[in-house]
Formats: sequence, C-alpha cells, structure tokens
Amino acid sequence: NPDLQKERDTATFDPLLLTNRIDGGPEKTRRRQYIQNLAATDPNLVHKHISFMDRSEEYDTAVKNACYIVKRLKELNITDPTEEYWYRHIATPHEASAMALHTGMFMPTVRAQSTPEQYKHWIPDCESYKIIGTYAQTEMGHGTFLRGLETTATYSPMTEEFILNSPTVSSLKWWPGNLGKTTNHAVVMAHLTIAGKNYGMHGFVVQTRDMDDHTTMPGITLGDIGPKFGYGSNDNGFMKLDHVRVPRENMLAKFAEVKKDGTYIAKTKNTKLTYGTMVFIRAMIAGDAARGLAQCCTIAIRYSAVRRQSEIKPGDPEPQIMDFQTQQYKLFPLLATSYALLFAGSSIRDTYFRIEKDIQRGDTKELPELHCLSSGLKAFNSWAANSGMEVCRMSCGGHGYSQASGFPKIYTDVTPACTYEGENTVLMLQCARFLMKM
Amino acid sequence: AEAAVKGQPLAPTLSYLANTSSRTSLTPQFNLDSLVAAYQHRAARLIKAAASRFQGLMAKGMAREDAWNASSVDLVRASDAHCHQFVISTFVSVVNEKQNKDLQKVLKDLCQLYALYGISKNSGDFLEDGYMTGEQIRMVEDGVLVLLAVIRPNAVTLVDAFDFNDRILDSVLGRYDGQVYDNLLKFAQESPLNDTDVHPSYYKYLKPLAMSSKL
Repeated sequence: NPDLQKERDTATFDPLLLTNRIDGGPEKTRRRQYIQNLAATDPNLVHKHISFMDRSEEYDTAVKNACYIVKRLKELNITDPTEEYWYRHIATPHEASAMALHTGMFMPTVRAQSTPEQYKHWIPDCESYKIIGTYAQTEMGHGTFLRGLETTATYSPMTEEFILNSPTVSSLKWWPGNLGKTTNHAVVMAHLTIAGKNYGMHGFVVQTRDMDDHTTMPGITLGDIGPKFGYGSNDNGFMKLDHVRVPRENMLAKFAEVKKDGTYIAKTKNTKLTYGTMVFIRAMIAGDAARGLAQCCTIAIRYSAVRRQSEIKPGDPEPQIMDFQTQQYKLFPLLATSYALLFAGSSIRDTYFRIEKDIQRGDTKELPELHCLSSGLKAFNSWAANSGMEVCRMSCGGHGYSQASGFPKIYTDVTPACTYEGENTVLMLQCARFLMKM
Repeated sequence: AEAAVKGQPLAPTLSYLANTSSRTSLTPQFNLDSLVAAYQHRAARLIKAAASRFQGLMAKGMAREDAWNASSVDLVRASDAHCHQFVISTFVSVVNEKQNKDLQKVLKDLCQLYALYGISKNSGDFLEDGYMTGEQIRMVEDGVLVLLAVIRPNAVTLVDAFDFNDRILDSVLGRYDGQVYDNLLKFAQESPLNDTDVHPSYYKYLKPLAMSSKL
C-alpha cells in the first residue's frame, strides 16, 4: 500500500533498533523471527478462520494443533521456555491451547511444590504428555479469596489417604482451563483437615481421567462450562469431587507434609510460598497485557494510515484518517502506553526471576515487595490494555466491529486477565496492604 | 506508610515515600526527572491519604477490618498511583539507557506523551494539594497536542517495531502490506452464509411467508 510505504520511508529512526531493544538484543530478534517463521510458514497449522467454526470444531482444531505443536517442538529441539512461547504464540495466535494449563500452571506447580521423590514420580510422565494436567483452584462460588474455598481434603490415618470432597454446588471447581475434556490430572487446591482441625489450603495431585480410555475416574464428575465471551477453543471445566480418595503421597509436600499418623509438619513459616505460581503468572500477565494492547495499536495505526475519509479542507482529497488530531489523540497515547507497559512488564518479569532464586533458597525477604508489585502491575496493565483495546477498535470505524479486524480475538484473549489469577480490584487492595505497611 | 512515618527503612520501589517535594518543577521542556517526581509525589500523597483515612477510622473506634473496607476506594487509588509511577520510572530508565540518538529521541517523545497524557487525565490528583497549578495543567495539555504532531511521522514505524507477524495479528485491517480492501472481500467470501446463492432459510421461512401473505 503506497500510503503505508510512504510512512515507512519517512520515519526518523531505524525500527530494527527498537525491535532489538524490546527483544533484548539483535541475536534474540533474529532467533525469535527464525522460530516464529517456522510456525508462520507451516502448512500443518493452516485452518479456516475460527470465527467461521462452531464450538466443537474450534476445540477439535485446538487439540489437533496442541498435539502437533508438542511433536514439532520436539523435532525442532526447541526446549527454552521463551522460545516455546514464541512458537506457540504464532502457531495458535490468541487461540487458547489445549496444553496451556499443563505447561503453564500444572507442571510449574508440581515442579515448585514437590519433594524430590514426588518430582521423580510425576514430572517424567508430565514431560512425555502421558499425564496432562491443569490447576483447579477457583470454585463456582469462590475466586480470589482462597480461604473462602470450600473443597476439603480430609486425612484418614487408617487408610493413609486424603478424601477430597465438594460439599456444595458452589464448591464445584469451575473455570480451570482444559479441565472439561482434555486433561487427566489436576492440582486441586483444598482445605486440609486432620482430626477435625483445618490446616489451610494445600495442593493435591488428583487423577481425573483413566489413563487408558480417558473416561472420568470414579467419584469425579467433569464437564465443559459452556460458551464464554471468547476462548471457544478452551474446554474450561467444572469438577465435582464426591469423597475421592488419593494416596498420602499426592499432597504436594515441599513446604508442608502430613506423616502417616496424621502429624502435620510445616517446613516453612512463610505460607505465601504456596502462592509462588500465582506470583509468577501475574508477573507474566503484565507483559502479555502490554503485548495485546500493542497488537491492537498496530492494527489501528496501520489502518489509520491506509484509510482515507472525509476532508480537512473543503475540496481537498480525502486525507489519511491518522491526520485528524482526534484520531491521533485516541491512538498515540495508547501507542506510548504500549511501550510503557511493555517495559514495565519486562522489568517485573526480570525482578521475579532474580528474586525467585532467593525464594528457592529460603530467603523470602523481598517476597512481600514482589507480591505487591506483581499484583498491582498485573491489574494496572490489564486494565489499561482492556480499555485501550476498545479505543483501538472504535478508532477503526465499522470495520473494527468485524472479526476480520482481529480485535475480537485479541480482546477476548487479553481482557480475561482483568479477572483471572486474581480480580483486579482485589489485587490492588493486596498491593495496598504492603503500601500501608511501608 | 507506617514505616515511612516512623523513619524506618523502605523497600527499594517505595523509597520515594521519604523524599517528595511539595511543588512541581515542571517546565514546558517536560524534563523526564520532573515528570517522575510528579508521579512519585502523587503516589506518595495518595498512599498517605489512604493511610490517614484508614488510621483515622480506627482512631474513631472502628474495627481494623471495617476501617480497611471503608478506605478501600482510596486504597485502590493509591495502588494504582504507585503502579503508575513505577511504569513511568521504568520507561524513563529505558529512555536514559545508552543508545542510538534517533531512537532515544523517539522514545523520549513517547515517554513524555505517556506521562503528560496521564497527568491531563488525572489532573485532579495533581491539583488537589497545590502541587500543580491550573496553568501548569493547561501547559501539560498543550504539551500532549504538540507531541501528537511530533509522533505522527513515526507512528507506523513505531508499531512496525513491535514486529508482530501478520499471523499473530490475524487482522485484515492491520496487515503489514496494507492490502485491506481486497482481503476484506476475501474474508467475507469465506462466510458460510455465502456457500450457496440462496440460503435454505429462504425455502423454510421466507417463501412460505410470502405465499401466505398473498392469501
């Protein structure tokens, strides 16, 4: 398009330098582009647009793609998590993956909260995808406030088992990604009870489906929660546990353990360590939200260069809509916001990786500050992205409302971040707790 | 807030609580340090205001938990302002990195726009305690409009620099090659409603309706 070309020809800086800064250096840019190109040009990943699919077709395509990606990543020997992220995001752009919770929540939780014996027991099967897991915390009637969860895990010293139970309808696990149809295991968060005493929230590895025929295990009821605002490809699920027995060894025991006789042993005084996965995910969401807004800005600004409309002076040709000050006022602050949020997202991610090493060594001094900032920034960035994406959509006139614009797909992928992994207002109040202390 | 009042050591990301001035030094050049200072002042003030309300309610005999709930609107505002100053501070540190001069200039323009736009949208927060004057807010709003024109020639290149592959955007409007209109038509032709010229619903509903209305 000549208008777009003219814009590129008259820029005052080299965009590659900025791309390198975002990626973290020229070599990383080249590597990212190489990996993303492998997915972008792969005919096995081509399918009709998801907006022309029905729900079942969309889920089927997602499972097919997820399995293909697992095999392809192995063939390509791509094992670095960042490189996997690059590949997946272009292979199935803004389409929820059937393996997302397995790789993004289940495995990190099991890795971080297992004893060495538990690690050896589960992780090899997780890595070979014999076990495909999810993370079941949220319940139909309970979300961010963990102590309000109703699911119980009662220890029986007689049989050396935990009995997991959903006592009410509102206690049904609700929303976990890939729980409905795809996964065969879950980390279930439940209140540990021993001899009538409540020891608070703990994670339990529960087998949800048979390893041979994938049927639901006895005592467990599983299903898909139905269509949502977006995420049609994700079988967000519900689960009812009817006195399901799991062995004593299935409680994740890195930070606390139950002995055969029912003696509870806390291995750390800092109970917040069990929420480490959440802190990690929130730090990542801050960057994801920034990228979502940046993508919507990309669409709206390119289109504003291509689209010509109306006239500024009577009789003149129709100008590019980007020449209207009102259009600039809508979009350029959001462009600036995208960069601001991207840099902040990178900063909190780097801080997490720095502090995480200390936490694993038992040094939790900086954990409250990280918890404050990751909670606050997750909320700040996802709110800003949510409202900004809508402005981008509306700056593209009627075409912004079409699925062809790309906005609905990005919007419905990014905007749930305002409510998942901690509702934003609640997270801001968690941040405020630390601010008041300081 | 409690630690700051007692003069105790503060977490690194909150060290600003101990040193904010009462008046802005903002000039029409919109120096980045003075923009950071403005946001830190706003955050510190809102954090202290939230703390003051919270502690004041407790001093009146309200239970801690009830006082927290009754202060929660202020508390969220305080957290939001804290995060905002963190985002600005981080952006400024990126602009100040050693780098290509042309790139640094563009990043500075964007950083200023982000900061000034935020002040104009939250002007009450900066005016309330006299940190800024109405005249300075007007200067900030003028600055936003000037920066829109400054950024205009680089806008497309700035989004190109994100380097999002067309497959990620999955957007006809945002295609890198700008071939919007031909591809809007191609997209429409994929619609299942276009599989046949006459849709079956015509025979099921529309035709019988037309027939019955003739009777």
